[in-house]
Amino acid sequence: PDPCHDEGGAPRSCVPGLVNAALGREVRASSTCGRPASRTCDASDPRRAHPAALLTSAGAAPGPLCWRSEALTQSPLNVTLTVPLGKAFELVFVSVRFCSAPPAAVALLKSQDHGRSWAPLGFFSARCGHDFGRPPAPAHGPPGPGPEALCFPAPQALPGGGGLLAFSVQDGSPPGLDLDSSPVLQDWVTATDIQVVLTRPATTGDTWDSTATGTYSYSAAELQVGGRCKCNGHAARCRPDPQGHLLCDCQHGTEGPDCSRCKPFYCDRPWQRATAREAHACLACSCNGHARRCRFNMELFRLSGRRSGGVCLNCRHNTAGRHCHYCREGFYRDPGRPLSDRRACRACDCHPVGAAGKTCNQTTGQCPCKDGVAGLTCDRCAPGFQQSRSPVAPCVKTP
Amino acid sequence: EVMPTLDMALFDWTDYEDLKLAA
Repeated sequence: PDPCHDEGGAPRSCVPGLVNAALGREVRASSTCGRPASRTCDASDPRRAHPAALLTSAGAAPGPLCWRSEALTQSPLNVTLTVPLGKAFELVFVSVRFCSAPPAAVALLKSQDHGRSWAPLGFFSARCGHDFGRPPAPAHGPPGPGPEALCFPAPQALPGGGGLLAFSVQDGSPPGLDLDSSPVLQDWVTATDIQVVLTRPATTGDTWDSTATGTYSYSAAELQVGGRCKCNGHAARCRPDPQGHLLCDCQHGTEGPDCSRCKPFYCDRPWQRATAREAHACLACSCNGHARRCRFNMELFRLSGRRSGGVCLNCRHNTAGRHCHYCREGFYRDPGRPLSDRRACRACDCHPVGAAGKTCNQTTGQCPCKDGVAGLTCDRCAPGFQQSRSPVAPCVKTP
Repeated sequence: EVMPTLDMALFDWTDYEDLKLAA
């Protein structure tokens, strides 16, 4: 079954499945051990390297399982992990599995413009005021009205020495917001890139501060970004193009990486995101097969009761009008052919001498005849008239 | 009654050369 159309072929909202958007993506780490090589880490030796690629390879690479930062000795001890997702996704969760005791403070950021600007999604620390200058998150989520980046407890330490940071986009969103109807929630969950900033390493208790001395490092095995490829309800899957860029497989007359605009000929009404109730498919302009391009006119759309605003451009086959639905001057409708026929409009063919003009009646094809002249094209004298020698008055009354 | 079509050869174009060209 086609998830984007019902059994009758009518469009319906469709979304790609939930995936780990970070899987196979190239992670950039601001610090990775092994350059220069140490006893336990050598970037040039695959058996002893701890590259950031391990975070998104799902254990596919041989050798060590964990990425590791350099040994950090001086404040600030920030290390940043950046994952470009390749295109816009609608986030569901972000998780980081740490190989050693988890950091005491982490900031989670997102970009919606491929890394040009960043906005926080959440902060994680037992000392929110100290680390981020923010109060701890209220027990029942943000007071609203919109989602916001809150400061949550520090990543959880797991038995055996590892740790886990788990963030759900719902954690920053007030209850009751619906993705279909809330543009602010749509904006909140949308990201093209994710950044995890490890700002304070694990220490014994809360005693660490900027004057502390020692050697610290971060280590993590997996970074997951759970989400759906963002297609605005107009595609059920995303696929890589020949250059490897991920694109929505757009339906409903839409196009673009996120199906966020109508295809050129599908502009009879404005683009809209699909909802569970209404697919809001882009509609093709009605040009009776005589035009390849059209443009949207908001004034006409309003006047039509928000039903149709498309205006056909460059009507061909001698047609004219907003929908190429009548014949242009000098042509008339052939009643024997449907309006969509290439030859639906016939030339008037008014007689050069018998007709008083070149434009015929667009419905009947009747040319305007001079006095005493008859026929559809004014090519003969009416009964009771005979041809004269004057081209100005070609027919005169029969004596 | 079907009337014959206008016969262009019967017209005297002497004073209407421009009309002849247009035709």
